[in-house]
Amino acid sequence: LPQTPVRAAMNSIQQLIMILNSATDKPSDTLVRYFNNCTVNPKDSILKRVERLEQVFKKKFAEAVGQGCAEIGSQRYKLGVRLYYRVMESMLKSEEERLSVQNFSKLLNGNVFHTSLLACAVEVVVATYGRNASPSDGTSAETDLSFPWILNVFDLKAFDFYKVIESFIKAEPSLTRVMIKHLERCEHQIMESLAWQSGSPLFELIKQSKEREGQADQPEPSVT
Amino acid sequence: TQDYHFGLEEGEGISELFDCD
Repeated sequence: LPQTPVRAAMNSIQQLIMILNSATDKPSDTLVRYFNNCTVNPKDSILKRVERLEQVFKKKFAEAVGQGCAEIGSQRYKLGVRLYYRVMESMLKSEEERLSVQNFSKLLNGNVFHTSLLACAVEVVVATYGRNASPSDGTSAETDLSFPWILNVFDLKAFDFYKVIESFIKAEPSLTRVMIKHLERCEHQIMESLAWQSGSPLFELIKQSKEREGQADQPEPSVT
Repeated sequence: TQDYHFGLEEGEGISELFDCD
């Protein structure tokens, strides 16, 4: 039977919560094994980053939605963290199988990788709950938390966020079709616009690529 | 994932994307 928009939204939220009920707020034993296999154990830096970004997210969420909603922001962030660890473990298992390695020191000690992955997980949670994060008493104005809001919150470049999307979708088979389409729209928005904004890492990569190819052209300014 | 276009090739994954190969 066709669902009303409200019923569809409630089902999506329930589905997400059910999936994440079995996930943990901390790295699993399997994840800890991967951390221990690293040349430099990233566990402490990962935990500290998660803690730091919780405060950042809670603050920005409260600024966007209302100070009274800070705890709602914290709850949504915590769901995002569970998804983050769950997807990270799945990604590492796939990479271990693909590359036949167990030492992912460079990847797991990379701040950009973790921030991008966590941002993607939190984006999934925020998008599942929808645009309106306010209490339903009608006293608050609607607040737009839709993408690319999360990039501003975590001070993340769109191009770096883009890098995790496809692997995220591959690593999390429980993502609904609606959520996959949402992430695909994020990809398109990045490819068509956000990745080309001033300061994007894309320009440096293009420049390096041209230098490797031996071309001596001066890179065009980003404004053109 | 039927409608989603997977762009990564067979030998590509998250390690390459973050320059960790």
